Amino acid sequence: NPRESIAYSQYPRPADSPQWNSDKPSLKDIKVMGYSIRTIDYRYTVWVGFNPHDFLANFSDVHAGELYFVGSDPLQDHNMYNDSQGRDLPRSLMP
Amino acid sequence: TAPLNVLLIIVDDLRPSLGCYGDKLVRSPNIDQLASHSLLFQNAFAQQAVCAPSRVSFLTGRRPDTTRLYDFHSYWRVHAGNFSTIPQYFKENGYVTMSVGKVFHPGISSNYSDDSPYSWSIPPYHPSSEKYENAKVRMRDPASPSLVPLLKERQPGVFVCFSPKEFQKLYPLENMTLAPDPQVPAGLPSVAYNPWMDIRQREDVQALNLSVPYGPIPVDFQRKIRQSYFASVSYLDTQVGHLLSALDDFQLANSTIVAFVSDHGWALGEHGEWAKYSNFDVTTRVPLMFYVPGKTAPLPEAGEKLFPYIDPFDSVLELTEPGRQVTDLVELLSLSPTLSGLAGLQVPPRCPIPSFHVERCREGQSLVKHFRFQDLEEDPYFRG
Repeated sequence: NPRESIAYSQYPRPADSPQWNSDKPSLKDIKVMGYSIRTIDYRYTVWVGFNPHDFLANFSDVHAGELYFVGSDPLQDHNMYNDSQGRDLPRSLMP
Repeated sequence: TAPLNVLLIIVDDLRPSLGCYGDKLVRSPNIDQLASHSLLFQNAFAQQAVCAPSRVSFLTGRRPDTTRLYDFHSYWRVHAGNFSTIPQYFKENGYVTMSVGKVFHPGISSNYSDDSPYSWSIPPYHPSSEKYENAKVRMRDPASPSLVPLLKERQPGVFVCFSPKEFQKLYPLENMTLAPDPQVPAGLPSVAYNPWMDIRQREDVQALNLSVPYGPIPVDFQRKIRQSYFASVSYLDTQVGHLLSALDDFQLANSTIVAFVSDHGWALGEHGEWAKYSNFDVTTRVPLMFYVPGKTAPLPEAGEKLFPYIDPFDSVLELTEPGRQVTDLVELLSLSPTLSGLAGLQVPPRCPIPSFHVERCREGQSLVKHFRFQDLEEDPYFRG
């Protein structure tokens, strides 16, 4: 079962660019949420629009993405997301 | 057949820079000793790399999207749902539960009471030195005793004090390494970058006049920050050593589960970042290990010390044999069902979606299956 060896994390942001409250945005200021899934092989993160009033993420509103492969890039310095666009990850692995 | 005690050690901001995780530089002999008797998870990850959301998540067993706590400014029981916690579940099952120091993040996120009385049998204890946590200190000197009027505070069985500066001697600056990838990666989306604003506000960092948000910290200063972080880790290790040694002294090592975790990791210059506040592995990966008497290690014999204190200043530290390890990816969220299972309590059922109306359920997997060791099951000593 692929879900048995996956770890999810998330982080909120107030804007697409770094600003004074990017580290610790208050709920009302959260505009973007970065959702990550990790397997033993990769980390895939999508930064999507987030509504702090109804706590809903909009996965159609993708602001940015990250994709790192553990084998070739264990330190996560080479973002392959743009190279992977058009090739969706299996839906069963999405949060 | 008697219920096991549970000692849950939660460390703030600790990444797995520990000997038992393969770090050759850091001196952590007491935590390594615990690991040698434990099942250690090599790839454990927090659900959000900041204190209050992470702690509320793993203490309730729910993801931040369920606790609806992404910042520090709300109490989940009011804001999201009346979710039970790990200590509450144990308390309701006959345990006496006690909190020392920072278990829940202080403030409104735990109702200004560390979630008492829901979670705790007696009022949580806080050392008075805790109020200096955010006192005006320099970034590279967070451990000066001269800044802390109360160095030690005692309560029966409790020993808490600030990290003394002397531990920096374990890490001569000339031996300090830098992060292997100290540059902000070219392909990193700007939204993913954490500008480490809290670090920039420290007095000594302000004096560096760094450009915001991407200006790098000078190399010499990076070494000093890393030196102080590792010194803090070794200091913490001595505190863990004293605590575990007390288990031996009170002959509790054969009846106490010890779980050791951190709330999230910490970047030490990787990707040009410091502190936490991101989705990178360095900020989300955490140490996670469980000592279960008679399961992860043989029961100590009468008078045997399983956790003798080890001084990290000893010039020759014996290499500790690694214990059992799991490389599967796991989530900190699994702490709740795993502790329940190991203690013999019923593991809460999986949460429905949504689960705001359900007081007790789990969004993470129980890790108990990893504690079935075939070789042990075949060993008559262990079976006995």
